[in-house]
Amino acid sequence: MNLFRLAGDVSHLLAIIILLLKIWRTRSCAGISGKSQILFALVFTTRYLDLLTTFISFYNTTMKVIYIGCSYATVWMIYAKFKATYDSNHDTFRMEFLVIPIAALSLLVNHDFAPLEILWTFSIYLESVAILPQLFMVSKTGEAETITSHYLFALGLYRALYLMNWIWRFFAEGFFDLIAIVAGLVQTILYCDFFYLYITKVLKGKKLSLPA
Amino acid sequence: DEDLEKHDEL
Repeated sequence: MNLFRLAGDVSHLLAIIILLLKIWRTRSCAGISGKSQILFALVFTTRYLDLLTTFISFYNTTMKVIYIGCSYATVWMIYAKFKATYDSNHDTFRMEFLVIPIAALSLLVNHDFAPLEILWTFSIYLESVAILPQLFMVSKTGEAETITSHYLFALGLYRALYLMNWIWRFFAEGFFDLIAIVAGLVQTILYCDFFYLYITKVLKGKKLSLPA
Repeated sequence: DEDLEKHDEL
């Protein structure tokens, strides 16, 4: 465990909690893509199946359980508890356009052709693009609430910090996982445009709105 | 490779 990885995990946790609290306290999931949240629930479920087979550390297990639990709680709030506030008209990204090609890719490009390994690979590839329905929704409506922007920033920052963790691990331990690195790069690049808007607008106290 | 069988990151 190095500082980049810890900071990445904390950033990830913060993003998940910001989103949960935003929905819970405003009693509304307006502006949030339920589809991205379903994809994230699928990411955590397929990646953390090793909870049942492998014990890595107390920290590892605890974080996994929190991520999965919060992820399902978020989906439940969007599709059940606060369903009336869910903006489905603007959440029109087709999930199958991501899930099907990624399922195929994870069968073709993986470290080992074994069920758990393929599901892990699927989760890594899917995570890299799972935010697309949310970004699509923001670009469609042309704006995002400030709290939603904070959520997106923390979520994007997490993988960027993991990239630094992988550079660190390569030099410190000789460890590298090409699947995770390439997917992590793709994931971080998808956020770059948003990072730019966040820094130039939200951090200066303005609401995130896109030029018409 | 044992490291890959055991994914220790989140």
